[in-house]
Amino acid sequence: ILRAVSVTRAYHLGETIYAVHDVSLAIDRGEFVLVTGPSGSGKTTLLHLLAGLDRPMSGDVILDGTRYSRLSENGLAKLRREKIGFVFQFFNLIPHLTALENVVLPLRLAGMSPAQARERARSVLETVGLGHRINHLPGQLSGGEQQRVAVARALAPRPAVVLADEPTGNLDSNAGLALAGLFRKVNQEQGQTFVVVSHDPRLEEFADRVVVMGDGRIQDVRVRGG
Amino acid sequence: ILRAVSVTRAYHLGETIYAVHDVSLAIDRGEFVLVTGPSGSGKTTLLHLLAGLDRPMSGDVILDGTRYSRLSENGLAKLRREKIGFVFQFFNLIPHLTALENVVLPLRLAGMSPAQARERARSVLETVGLGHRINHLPGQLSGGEQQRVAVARALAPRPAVVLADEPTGNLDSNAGLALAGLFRKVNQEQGQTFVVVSHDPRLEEFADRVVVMGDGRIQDVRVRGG
Ligand SMILES: Nc1ncnc2c1ncn2[C@@H]1O[C@H](COP(=O)(O)OP(=O)(O)OP(=O)(O)O)[C@@H](O)[C@H]1O
Ligand SMILES: Nc1ncnc2c1ncn2[C@@H]1O[C@H](COP(=O)(O)OP(=O)(O)OP(=O)(O)O)[C@@H](O)[C@H]1O
Ligand SMILES: [Mg+2]
Ligand SMILES: [Mg+2]
Repeated sequence: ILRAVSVTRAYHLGETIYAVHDVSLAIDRGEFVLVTGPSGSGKTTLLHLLAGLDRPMSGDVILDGTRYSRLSENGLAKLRREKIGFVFQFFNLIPHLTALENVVLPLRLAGMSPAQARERARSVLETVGLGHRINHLPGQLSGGEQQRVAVARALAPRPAVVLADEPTGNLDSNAGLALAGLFRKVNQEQGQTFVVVSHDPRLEEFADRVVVMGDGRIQDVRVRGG
Repeated sequence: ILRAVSVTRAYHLGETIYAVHDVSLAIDRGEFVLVTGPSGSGKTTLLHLLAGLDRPMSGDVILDGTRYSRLSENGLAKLRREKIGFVFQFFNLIPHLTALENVVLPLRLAGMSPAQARERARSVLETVGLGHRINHLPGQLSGGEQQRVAVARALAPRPAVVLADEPTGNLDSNAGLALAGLFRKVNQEQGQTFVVVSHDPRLEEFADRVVVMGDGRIQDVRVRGG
């Protein structure tokens, strides 16, 4: 369903820094892939390339047969809206909208009616344990609560592919495991594809494959049960 | 050295939410205290009260005999600058300053010469593994790299008290343990007092005491070896 073909992303600050260096990765429909690796190894950069939030200097990304290099910015945004749910490493919630409104927004953009969107948003927020905080603004929520709102916003539209960047980084171990369990449940029951970046070694038991990054390259790929 | 006496902090959004509810905590000079507890249990709020970044509705905080309730905003800021190093949960780095400049700033405010401040800042950034990123702006760093800059900024002035909010939340397990080890080393060699909020259970082995928060209250206090 989603494939990176020899993608490279570098920055030029005096010297050239290769955040992602000649990476190829093919993700099957319905798969749950964990991406791990040291801080600064290129995980976030790779995830942004897979979501079309950033463009590679060379190589290409293909989602359901569509090549990102052939799409305009608008085309990429439309593809993302229809097929991808993204959880940013630092949430990117809209500060002046409540938790509920932040989750309703992508549903309304996808054409859902206001009443249906609120109902779906409320139910996903309750699933992540925030039923009692739905009318709070992001600034009135703790770090972990904001993170769970960001997760709810990505899951609510039931996207074909969920790309999540450290979704449990600010959660205590119970809430973190509960969230990973929720991903696995959605992955298995709805067949949605998950690519999750995490430093949490416990997530390995939820994944079909574990991709280990190092210095912008894929260093190792481990298959579960393999 | 640092004492919270029956502090309460609540928010009124229709209902009253007690983020911190009648909490008393005395921290000895040179102690290493870990604060843990579920997401939303009041850890960040308590740390902000201890740093004078937020004022309690009732109760008081006392640092080295000085009552926060007697101090003006300027007085609190001066006390913070002289005695406290703070690591924010989401870093609060100055976006248009490089990593080096972000760490130099508190040193210059403390009266250090430009050359000395740069030397000290460079050495602390190297200690946290960022010698190769000192001229990057926060937007040109990964999540974990930004977090390490925030830690370096808090440690550089060698403050009497270090208050750190999830300092390893965005780090891989090696970098996280290395940072916790650095805190412990500074705590034991320089006698600086540490209060660290973390969900990472491995930090318990570094702490003298573990304070467990729940629903705004202290639920449990465990002493190491106790
Ligand atoms: N400005 C605010 N208005 C209303 N409620 C707030 C506000 N700030 C925080 N809260 C609430 O106070 C509670 C405590 O928040 P706090 O940030 O201290 O939690 P925390 O223990 O640090 O959680 P985390 O581990 O998720 O960072 C939360 O339930 C939060 O919703
Ligand atoms: N705009 C930029 N300019 C220069 N270098 C950058 C820029 N953005 C990222 N980098 C560098 O690219 C490398 C990869 O960054 P990336 O954010 O992908 O790492 P990561 O694996 O997500 O790390 P973390 O676990 O700390 O979040 C880092 O070393 C970082 O310093
Ligand atoms: Mg990252
Ligand atoms: Mg917090």
